[in-house]
Amino acid sequence: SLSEKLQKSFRNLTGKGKISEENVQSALKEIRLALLEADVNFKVVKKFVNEVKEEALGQEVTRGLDPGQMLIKIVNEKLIEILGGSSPELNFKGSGPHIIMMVGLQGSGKTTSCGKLAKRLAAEGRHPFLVPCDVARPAAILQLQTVGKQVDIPVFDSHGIGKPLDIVKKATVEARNTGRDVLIIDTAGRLHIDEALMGELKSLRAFLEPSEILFVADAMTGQDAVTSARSFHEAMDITGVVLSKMDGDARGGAALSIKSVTERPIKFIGTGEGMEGFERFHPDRVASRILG
Amino acid sequence: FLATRPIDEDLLEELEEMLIGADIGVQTSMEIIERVRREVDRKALKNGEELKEHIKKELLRILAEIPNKGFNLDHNPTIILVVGVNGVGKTTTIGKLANYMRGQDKTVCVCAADTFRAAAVEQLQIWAERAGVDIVLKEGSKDPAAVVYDALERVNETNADVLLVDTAGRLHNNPNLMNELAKIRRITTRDFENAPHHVLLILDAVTGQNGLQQAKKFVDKVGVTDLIITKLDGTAKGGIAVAIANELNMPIQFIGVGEQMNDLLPFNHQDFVNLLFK
Ligand SMILES: Nc1nc2c(ncn2[C@@H]2O[C@H](COP(=O)(O)OP(=O)(O)OP(=O)(O)O)[C@@H](O)[C@H]2O)c(=O)[nH]1
Ligand SMILES: Nc1nc2c(ncn2[C@@H]2O[C@H](COP(=O)(O)OP(=O)(O)OP(=O)(O)O)[C@@H](O)[C@H]2O)c(=O)[nH]1
Ligand SMILES: [Mg+2]
Ligand SMILES: [Mg+2]
Repeated sequence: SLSEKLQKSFRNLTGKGKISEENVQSALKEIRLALLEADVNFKVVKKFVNEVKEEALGQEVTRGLDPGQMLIKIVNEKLIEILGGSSPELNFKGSGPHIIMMVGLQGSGKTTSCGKLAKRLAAEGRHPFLVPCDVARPAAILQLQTVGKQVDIPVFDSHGIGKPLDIVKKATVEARNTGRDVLIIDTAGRLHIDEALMGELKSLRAFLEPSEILFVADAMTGQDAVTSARSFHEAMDITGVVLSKMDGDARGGAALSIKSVTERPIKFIGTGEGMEGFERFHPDRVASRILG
Repeated sequence: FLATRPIDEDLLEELEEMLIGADIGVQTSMEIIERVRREVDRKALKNGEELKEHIKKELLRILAEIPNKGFNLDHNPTIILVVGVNGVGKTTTIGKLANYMRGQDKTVCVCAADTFRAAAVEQLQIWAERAGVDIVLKEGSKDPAAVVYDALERVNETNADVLLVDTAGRLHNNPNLMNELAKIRRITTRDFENAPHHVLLILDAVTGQNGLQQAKKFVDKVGVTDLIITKLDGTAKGGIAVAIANELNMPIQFIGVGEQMNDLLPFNHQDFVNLLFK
């Protein structure tokens, strides 16, 4: 484990010593390695390790306290601070109906997360309405309709309309007419480098004026997490992140990468394929998972 | 600009970070740079450009050393199981493969053995239609084994050349789901000699180091024979495939480069390595 490795690198430092440039080098190397192996982006790791070094230097190693343990504490607290911090609550300010857009790369878990989110909001006493806007993927509309049935939430019938903008125009009318107070918009997966599709997403946002734009990302994403998250954020000004497939055994370094580069809160994690697999994000749990 | 850069510690560090940034993995990246450093010490490399070319050679060497029996479709019939974690592109890739094989004058049958996920069967149906191939599905069935049995029968009846079995996405750390997959594989061994002839692991190019763990578990449970990397039309480099290829000796047969039927290319080592450096 990382704590064992750090204790080893500080083996020679006991009693009244101070953490110095020299003796902290091998410990910092171990921290860098652990974070890279956990899939944190290398640029994020560089910045993180430098900040840890700043904080660690000059710290007194008092009798009885293990410098390795001190360093782990600094790293852990810093991780929690970066991962947490901002409010994970969904924004429902102002009068409804409120709109939540789900965006992200192909296959990240958007459609499934729409159902999970709808189920959660319904349990909170709201009246969600699922709106399928993926007209590209085969059977995507049917997929969301099926998911909607599983969670007993109404789904707008997008079949035969053809354009996402036309779909949302009709869906918002139907939502109002049927007393639905929050619309969850499922969008097609797309690459952040696809200008046309990112443009489509922007025009959807312009029309909808959503109170939440959630970037759904796969917990097993590697170094590319920074690139896609940054692009989606620059294009859409996302309000939060959903990290899916956390029931896997990926260390989840993507969480740190995405949080660092967007500074938007990770609001939920997906913990399974079923509709109950949806939890609030806990920075401390994910921090210890990243550290391994 | 690299040709003018002197080889110093900064450049080596930069190139190591580039490899890490491509998801090659820390250990592998460090090993490659270490080997390259020895060439530098021997004064064998004069500038940054030569250094980069040498690293590319290292990567090509790793990929070339993997035994590759090619993608043989002449087993009469050839039974192919398609597996992988959730959302990587299995169903879409099967559509592309079916089309590709038809282009090679093979009659293809696809089997909708994902009986779990919402609209999975309908999704494959649309792909089968697009590719112009036969599909075996079982309305209302929640048992993938039953659909596979039906598909094997159909292949026998119709003398199809290839059977592509679509399976539900599953996480490799879920023992029940992995056991289910092992059972599905066992069923495909029954009727035809040496089946399944290919077990294709589909891997998303954005996958980080967890991809190695995925591959190991799938190899252990269902004996993966080949790799397909999808979504290489994005910005992810798919470097984890190098680690998988290296550690598990697994050949990469195709890459997915888009969401349309023709967006499937046979794997080309040189193109892949060049992309890693873009
Ligand atoms: N184990 C697990 N699987 C998940 C989770 N979230 C989604 N999935 C699965 O991931 C796969 C992809 O999910 P989708 O909801 O279709 O993903 P998507 O982002 O809508 O995909 P596109 O619309 O094609 O971009 C499906 O097999 C889901 O069941 C999760 O939290 N855990
Ligand atoms: N850009 C791009 N998208 C791809 C590629 N391959 C698949 N996709 C997309 O990835 C998403 C998921 O594809 P699926 O075929 O449903 O993936 P799957 O592995 O069958 O998913 P599950 O059955 O839910 O586990 C879809 O939106 C596909 O269009 C590719 O090579 N490039
Ligand atoms: Mg979807
Ligand atoms: Mg599928």
